[in-house]
Amino acid sequence: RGQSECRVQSLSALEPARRIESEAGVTEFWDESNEQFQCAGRGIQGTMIPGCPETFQSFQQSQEGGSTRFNDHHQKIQSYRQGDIIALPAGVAHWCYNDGETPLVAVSVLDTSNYANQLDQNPRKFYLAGNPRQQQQQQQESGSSYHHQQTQQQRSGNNIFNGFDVNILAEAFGVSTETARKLQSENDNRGNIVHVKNGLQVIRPPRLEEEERQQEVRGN
Amino acid sequence: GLEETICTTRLRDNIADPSRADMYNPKGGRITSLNSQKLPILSYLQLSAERGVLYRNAIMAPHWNLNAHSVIYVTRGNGRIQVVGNYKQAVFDGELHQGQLLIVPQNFAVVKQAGNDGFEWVAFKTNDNAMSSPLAGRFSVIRGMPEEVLVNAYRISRADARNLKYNREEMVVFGPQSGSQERASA
Repeated sequence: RGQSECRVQSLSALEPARRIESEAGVTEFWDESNEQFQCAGRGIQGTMIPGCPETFQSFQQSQEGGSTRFNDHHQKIQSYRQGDIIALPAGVAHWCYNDGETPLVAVSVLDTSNYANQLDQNPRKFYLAGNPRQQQQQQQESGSSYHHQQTQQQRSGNNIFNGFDVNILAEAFGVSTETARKLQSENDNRGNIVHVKNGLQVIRPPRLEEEERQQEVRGN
Repeated sequence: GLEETICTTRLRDNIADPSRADMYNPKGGRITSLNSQKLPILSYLQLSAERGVLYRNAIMAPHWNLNAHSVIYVTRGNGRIQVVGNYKQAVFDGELHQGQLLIVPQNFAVVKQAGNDGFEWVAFKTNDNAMSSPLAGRFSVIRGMPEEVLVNAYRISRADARNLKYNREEMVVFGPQSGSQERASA
């Protein structure tokens, strides 16, 4: 399927395509060829696992002496596209970015009964950036029937830096209090999905098709 | 052969000895951890321990525990501790003194700053191989992210993103930093 085919205008709840009743239970199957499952877009994703090295490095070459200067380094970035499954270990931080031409649609399955979870069965999101609280307050105003659920969402939306004292944050990071305040994202109303102007320029190896294209250009 | 393993297994270890510290910063202090890799009997108990010593005004990097709760017992000195969950206010923000105990739930972020007399504690963690993820410092989650992600996520300049990533070269125990603001703006 070409990228141009991926036009998901609206999503709808799907009924299972097949249902098999057995003696002691039921199995339901969904149609994997449905457009909603096909058009998932593509993206890149970074998972920060404690103790893992920053193996993706970039260097800048100075024009004068030809010497190389260290630019940035970070942990591994992985590409994914429709049909891929991404498994994230419990408790690690991650981010993702849509680098495709179509909306990126992903379904998350949270395993709260995993071996590592010693808290209760309520899924909790701990944001490292963003401040989705305000966005959810607006939702709360628009309807009262989901009040309890919305309140829970509102409580679970804040950036964890928000609760720390700004002076301790500044000292811990060795930055100014102004920068530490930006970490808290208090006046940031963009929510937890933000637009990146001019695309996200990160160090990463090319995708297979990109590499093939580059090799064709370089060919004799 | 199990009874032989049980009968001969080591039951005791010392985490107070400074020479056995896992992380040491002469300006900040030291951390010694004990898990089932060092003391295998702990795998039966599903527990591990951490001994921390922070010198005057030093900071332990803000971090969260990935797979364990932590029970902190203060053995000497005093320090300010903040514990933050997934909502705006800190769930704990106060001074801890010798003899006091504080529980830090799994995934909640915590930062410790020693007072004028320093701060010493022992923490019991409810996993025999407890892991934590620092938010600042050389092993931090912020350092593991691309600069460009920080620039866009926090709406900061490239220079600020670089400061966030690289200003703290220490691992998890930070010495007091009097001139941090001047350095950041330089």
